[in-house]
Amino acid sequence: VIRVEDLYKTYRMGDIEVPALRGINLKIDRGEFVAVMGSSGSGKSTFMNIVGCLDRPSRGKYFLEGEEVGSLSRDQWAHIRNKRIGFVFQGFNLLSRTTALENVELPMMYNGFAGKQRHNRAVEVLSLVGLGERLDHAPNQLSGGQQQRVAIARALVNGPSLVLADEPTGNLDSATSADIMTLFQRLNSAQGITMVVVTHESDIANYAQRRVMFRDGVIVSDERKDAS
Amino acid sequence: VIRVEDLYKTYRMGDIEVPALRGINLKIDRGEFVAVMGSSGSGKSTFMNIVGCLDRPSRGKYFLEGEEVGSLSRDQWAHIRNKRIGFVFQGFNLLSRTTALENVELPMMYNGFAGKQRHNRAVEVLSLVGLGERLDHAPNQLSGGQQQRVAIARALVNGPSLVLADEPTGNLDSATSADIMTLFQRLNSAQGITMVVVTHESDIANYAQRRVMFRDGVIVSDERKDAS
Ligand SMILES: Nc1ncnc2c1ncn2[C@@H]1O[C@H](COP(=O)(O)OP(=O)(O)OP(=O)(O)O)[C@@H](O)[C@H]1O
Ligand SMILES: Nc1ncnc2c1ncn2[C@@H]1O[C@H](COP(=O)(O)OP(=O)(O)OP(=O)(O)O)[C@@H](O)[C@H]1O
Ligand SMILES: [Mg+2]
Ligand SMILES: [Mg+2]
Repeated sequence: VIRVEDLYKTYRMGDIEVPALRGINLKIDRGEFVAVMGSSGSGKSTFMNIVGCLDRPSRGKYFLEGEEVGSLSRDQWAHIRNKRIGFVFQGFNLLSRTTALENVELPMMYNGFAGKQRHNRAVEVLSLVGLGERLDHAPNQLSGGQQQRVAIARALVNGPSLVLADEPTGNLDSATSADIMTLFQRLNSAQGITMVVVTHESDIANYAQRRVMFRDGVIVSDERKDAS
Repeated sequence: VIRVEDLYKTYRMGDIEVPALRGINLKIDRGEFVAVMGSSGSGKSTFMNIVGCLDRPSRGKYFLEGEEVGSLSRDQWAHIRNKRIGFVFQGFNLLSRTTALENVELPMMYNGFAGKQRHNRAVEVLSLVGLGERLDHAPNQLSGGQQQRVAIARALVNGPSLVLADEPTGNLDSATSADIMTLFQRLNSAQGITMVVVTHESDIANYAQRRVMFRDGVIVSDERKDAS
C-alpha cells in the first residue's frame, strides 16, 4: 500500500542545506503493522510527512495504493488525507479555540456526515481512548496525555485505511500507552488497517510485526518478528 | 527547598469543577533528585505549574526556600522564575518566530548579561544538549526531539538552583534520553541543583533518588532508593 523509491528530502535555509532523507527505499503491504525507530533528527517525521501527503520529496517517488502521489495537486492531497489517511502528529496540532469534541468532529465535516452522526461518532472514538469525560474541554484545559489522545481520536474518526502515528504514546503513562497500542493492534488485526507508528520505545515497538530503523536520513535495518 | 501543605487546585469551567489536585503534602530538600510519576491526568503538570510559580493553588500553601510564594504578586513570581527556577514545559512553549539560539538567549535578557556573554552561554548550553549544529533553525525547522532539547537548554541557561522538567525525554530516543538524564544527574551531584522530573518511564525515573506517585490529584506513594 506504501512504496517509496529512492526518496530524498533536503531542506533549504538560505544557502544551508539539511539533507533530512538521503535515499529511502521501503515497501509496506496492506494490513501490516510497522514500527519506525531511530535517533532524534534521523528523519522519521520528515518521512511520515511525505507518506501522509503533507510534504513533497526533493527526489524520488512515492506510490500510495499503486498511484504516484508526489506529483498530485494540493487539493488532491487534501482529499486523500481526509478519506484514506489518519495522521497523529508528534506535536498534536489541535485547534486551540475548539473543544476536544469539535476537534474530533472536524475531519467528518468534509465527508457529508449529518451533525448528529458526527457527534455520535466523535463521542464513540473519544470514549475508546478514555476521554469520555473531557469532551467539552479545550486543548489548554487538558493534560498533555489527554491532548495526545484527542489527536489519536481525530486520526481514527473517518475510519482510514492507513494510520500514521508519530510518537502517539510519548506523553502517556504505561497503562494508557498499553490501552492505545492494544486499540491500534485491534484495528490492525480486526479491520486490516495498515499501521505505521514512530516510537522511541522498544515496549511500544513490540506491538508491531516489523521494525524499521532510521539513522541520518537512511534506513539501516528492517526486521520482521518471527511469526509465532 | 520546596514545601507544599494541603495543596488544592480546582479548575472551574462554567459550572463544572475539575479537582486536579486534592490535598498534596510534600517536602523536597535542597539538592534532591525527585521523579514524579502517575497516570495521564493525575495532576502532575498542575502540581509543577504551582511549584514553578506559573499558577496559584485554590487552597493550601507553597513555600519556596522558606518563603510563602502563593501570595506574592505576578511580578515577584516572574522574578523568582527567571532567577531561581528553570522550567522545561511538557509542550516546549518555544517562540516560533525566533531561532533556537535566540530562544535560549531570551531568559538572559532580564539579567543584565551583555550580548556577547548571552551568545556564548547559549551556544555552550545548546552544545551540551547536542544541538550545536542547529543554532539558527527556528522551532518548525527542528525535529520534535530537537525542540524538546531547546526547551531544556533554555531552562538551564540562567544557572537555576531548581529545575522542574515536565517529561523532558518524551520525544527523545534512548541514547539521547540517557545523555540528557546524565547531564541532569551531573548538575545535581556536582552543582547541588535540585531536580524534579515528571516522567512516565521507569528507566528515566531510575536516575532519581526518590519517586513520588500521583493518582487522581493525590500522592499515593513516595519512595526513596536504597542508598547504595
Ligand atoms: N485549564 C484547565 N481547565 C480544566 N481542567 C483542566 C485544566 N488543566 C488541566 N485540567 C484537568 O486537570 C487534570 C490534571 O491535569 P494535569 O495536566 O495536571 O495532568 P498530568 O498528570 O500532567 O497528565 P499527563 O501525564 O497527561 O501530562 C486533567 O484531568 C485535566 O483534564
Ligand atoms: N523545515 C525544516 N528546515 C530545516 N531543517 C529541518 C526542517 N524540518 C526538519 N529539519 C531537520 O531535518 C532533520 C530530520 O528531522 P525529523 O523531524 O524528520 O527528525 P525525527 O527523526 O522525526 O526526530 P525526532 O525523533 O526528534 O522527532 C533534523 O535534523 C531537523 O533539524
Ligand atoms: Mg519527529
Ligand atoms: Mg502533564
